[in-house]
Amino acid sequence: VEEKKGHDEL
Amino acid sequence: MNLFRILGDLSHLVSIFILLQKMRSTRSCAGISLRTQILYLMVYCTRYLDIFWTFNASLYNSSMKLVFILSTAYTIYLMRTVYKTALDPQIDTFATYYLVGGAGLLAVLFPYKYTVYEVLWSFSIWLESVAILPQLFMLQRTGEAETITTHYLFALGAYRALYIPNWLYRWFLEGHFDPIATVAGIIQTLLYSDFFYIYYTKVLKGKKFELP
Repeated sequence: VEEKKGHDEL
Repeated sequence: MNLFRILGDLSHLVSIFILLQKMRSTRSCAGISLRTQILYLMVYCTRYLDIFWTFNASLYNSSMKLVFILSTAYTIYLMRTVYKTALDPQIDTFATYYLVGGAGLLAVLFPYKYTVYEVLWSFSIWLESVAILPQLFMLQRTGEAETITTHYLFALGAYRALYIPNWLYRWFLEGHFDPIATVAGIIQTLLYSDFFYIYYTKVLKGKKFELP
């Protein structure tokens, strides 16, 4: 399972 | 990155410039809620904390974050100095403590992870969803607004509304789903629905923004 990337939206 | 998100971010950026232009052209901040502006500054400062360590995310994100923090701080500075004679604390009275408290409670109850950054991020998302309420409340009390102020509110509301198709796009095409941002973003857009309706039926048809 790919670890959730950080928040990439504004 | 998709079209909806770009348009949403541009709409957000445009809204801030319209607000600054409104103050400059009318030489007044009449009709603008200082409370809403302060809530937005809290939103940006708590959400965009990561500019100090995520240089690798993207230049686009980092520069937008800086612009949002600095321009909102500048707006507040102008409202409290140059244009302070137009501030009306008798009208701008919405109980913002409840909004901050409610957002804080939701952030502590449902963060993605129990880290300071994640709890503050969640807080900022919930706070943003209701930060416009003091402004809308003020609008309701005065019953009318300058046209340029309604353009500002429309652009600001359109930003989160445009994020909704962005989230659908990402969910179906990228398998990316962010339940906190999505639920809060839908609430935020719903809060604008009355305003959008009057903006569409009056301002876009050349009439003055007046509440029925």
